[in-house]
Amino acid sequence: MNVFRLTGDLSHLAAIIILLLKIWKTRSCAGISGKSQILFALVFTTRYLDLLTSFISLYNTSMKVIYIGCSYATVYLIYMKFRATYDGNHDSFRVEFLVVPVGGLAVLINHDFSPLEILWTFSIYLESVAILPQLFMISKTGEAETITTHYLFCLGLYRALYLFNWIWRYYFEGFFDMIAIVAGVVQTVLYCD
Amino acid sequence: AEGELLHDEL
Repeated sequence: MNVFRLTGDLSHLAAIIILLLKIWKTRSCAGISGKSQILFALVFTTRYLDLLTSFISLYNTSMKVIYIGCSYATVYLIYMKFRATYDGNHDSFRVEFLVVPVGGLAVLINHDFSPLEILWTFSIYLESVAILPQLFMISKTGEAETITTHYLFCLGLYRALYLFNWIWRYYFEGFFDMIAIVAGVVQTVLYCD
Repeated sequence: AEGELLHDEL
């Protein structure tokens, strides 16, 4: 654990909670892409299946459970509790155009051809593009609310901090995960937009 | 498990 990774994780957590609180407090999910949130729930679910197979640390386990829980809570608020405020007409990105190629890529390029590892790879690739429905929605409606901008900023910051984390880990631990790094760079570039 | 990759990041 280094300072970049910790602040990256906390920034990620802040983004998730900012979005959840915004929807809860305003009783509205206007301007939020439900499709992006479903993709993030899918990302966390497929990535954290190792909760069932390996224990890394209490921190690691708790954060995973919190991320999964919050992402499902967000999806629930958008599609169930406050679905009357969900702007489905503007959330028209075709997610199959992301999920299918990303699934194919995960099968082709991975560290190990095993179910858990392919799902982990799938989640890494999917996370890098999961925000596209949200960006697409903003481009259609023309304007993002301030709080949505804060959410996007925290998510982008999280990825940028993880890049510094990987540079740190490469120098001090010799750690190098090509799949995570390439996907992380793609993701960071998308958020710069 | 043995031979399994361990992903320690979130």
